[in-house]
Amino acid sequence: PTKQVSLTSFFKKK
Amino acid sequence: MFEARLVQSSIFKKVLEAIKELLNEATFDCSDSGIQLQAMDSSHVSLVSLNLRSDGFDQYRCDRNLSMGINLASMTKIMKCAGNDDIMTMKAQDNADSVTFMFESPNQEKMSDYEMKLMNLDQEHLGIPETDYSCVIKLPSAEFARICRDLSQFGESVVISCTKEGVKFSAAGDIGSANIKLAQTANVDKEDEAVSIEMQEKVSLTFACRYLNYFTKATPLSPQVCLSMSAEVPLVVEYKIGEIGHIRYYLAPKIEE
Repeated sequence: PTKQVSLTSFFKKK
Repeated sequence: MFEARLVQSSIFKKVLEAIKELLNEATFDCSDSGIQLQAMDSSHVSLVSLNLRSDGFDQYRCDRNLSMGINLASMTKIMKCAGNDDIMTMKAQDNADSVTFMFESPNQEKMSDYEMKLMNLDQEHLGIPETDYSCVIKLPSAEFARICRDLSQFGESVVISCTKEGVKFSAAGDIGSANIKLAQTANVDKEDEAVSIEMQEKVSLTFACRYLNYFTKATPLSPQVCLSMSAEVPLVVEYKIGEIGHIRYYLAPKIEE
C-alpha cells in the first residue's frame, strides 16, 4: 500500500 | 498595454487542452519576458508550469506586468471559435478587468473578437528548487501516452524504474500485473522516435496513473517528452512547445505507508 504525498511538502510557498 | 500575436493559434489551443483537465482556473502572468503560468491542481498533488517566451510570439508587447486570472472553461469556449490556421492576438489594457482575443483567418477575410472577463484569483507561487536529477529519460510522447493509458487499466499506480539498461513501467491490481520495458535506442535516424536515458543513479518511484494521464493531454504539443526523476522528489514531465517555450508538470510521488 502506498500513500500519496502532497506537493507542498517538497515545494515551499514563495 | 499588453498585446501578443501568434500566427499559429493552434499552439494556444493545444496548451489549453494540456491544462484544462488539471486546473479550473489559472493566472497568466504577462511580463516583458513572456507569459508564465504556475498552478497546482485542487488536491495539491501536481503542479503545472507553463512558459511562453516573448521572442516566440510573432509580435509581443507588455508595458506593465499583468496578471490575468482566467476561468479555463470560458477560455476553452473562446478558443473553440478560432480556426486552426487563424492568427490570434491577445490584448489587454493596463489594470484591465477583461482580455480580448482576436482571430484573423489566413486570408484576412474573416476577423472576429471575443472579450472575456478576468477573475481575481489568489496567487500562490511555489518555489521549485533547482535539482540535479538522477535519471533523465527522453521518449516519444505518443509512446508515453500509450504506456500511461495501457497501465491505468491495471491499477491506480505506476512504478517507474530507471536503470542504465532502460526504463520499466509497472502496474498491478485486481486483474493481474503489467510491465512495459523500453530500452535505450541504439541507432535512430529520426530523433523524435528515440528513447534516451541519462542516468547518474538508478531510481524507482511510484506515481498516480490519473495524473500521468492528465499530463499526456500535452502530447500534441511535442513529439518527445522528457521525464526527470530522483529518489523521493517529484517527477518532472516536460513537453517542449516548438520554439516558444515549454510546459512542465510536477507530480509528488506515492510512498510506502
